[in-house]
Amino acid sequence: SGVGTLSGSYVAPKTVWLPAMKAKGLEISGTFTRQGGTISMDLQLTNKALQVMTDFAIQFNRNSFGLAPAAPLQVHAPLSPNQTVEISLPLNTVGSVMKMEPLNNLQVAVKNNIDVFYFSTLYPLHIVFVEDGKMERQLFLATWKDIPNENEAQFQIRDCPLNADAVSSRLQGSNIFTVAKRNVEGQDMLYQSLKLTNGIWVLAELRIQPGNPNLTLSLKCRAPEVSQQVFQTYETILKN
Amino acid sequence: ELDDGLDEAFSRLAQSRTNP
Repeated sequence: SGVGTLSGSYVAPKTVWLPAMKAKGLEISGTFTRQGGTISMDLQLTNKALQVMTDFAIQFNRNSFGLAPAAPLQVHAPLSPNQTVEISLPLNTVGSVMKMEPLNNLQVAVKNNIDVFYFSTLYPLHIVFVEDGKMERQLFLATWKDIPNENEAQFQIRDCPLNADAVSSRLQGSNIFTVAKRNVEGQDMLYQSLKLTNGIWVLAELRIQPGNPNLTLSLKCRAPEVSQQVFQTYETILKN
Repeated sequence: ELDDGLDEAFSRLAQSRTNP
């Protein structure tokens, strides 16, 4: 399972994005983080070739949220055979936008002195959940009413034995904010909001019944195509 | 919290969602 950061935002363990056999000996593992509003791509480069690697550079294809490197890929010294280096690449969201399928798909090109290599990875959507995503209560109620029912999507989060307060605080660590909490007929109803870096708001209702490990998540958004990935992010944060 | 009517509005929302 993943590890938390100081701010509480969920960080998945690094996985292999580019196996050495597909990149003439260069292996790339990585994960994504968001801490205090700064998004990073945390990379591990390993040289499994017989020759030294130099002249690294990285580039992203256009993507749904305009994610782009905010600095060049800095590998300070040549990478010798069997050597591994850890790099934290800062990202911003001012790059070119193109809607990807799935929405969180990122296509990456990495070059070194040997060749150019390409890979795709999926980023957890919460890296684009902003810190000021708590919607004012009156606006929440008006927006909830205003978004048509066709735009509501419902999901089950199974096997999540957390109570409402634990759920609330864990989600807040990843910029999903509880706006109101009510108890109706024994079940807790959390009303939550989050905002994406492109200004899209997502409103949520999370139902928690005592003794039932399955939660019901209802999402309302004017851009309902984000709902599936938002649901997956809830699952990832709550189950890890 | 100030009693601005919003507490009541959230209760009504939660109620309506439980018993539509």
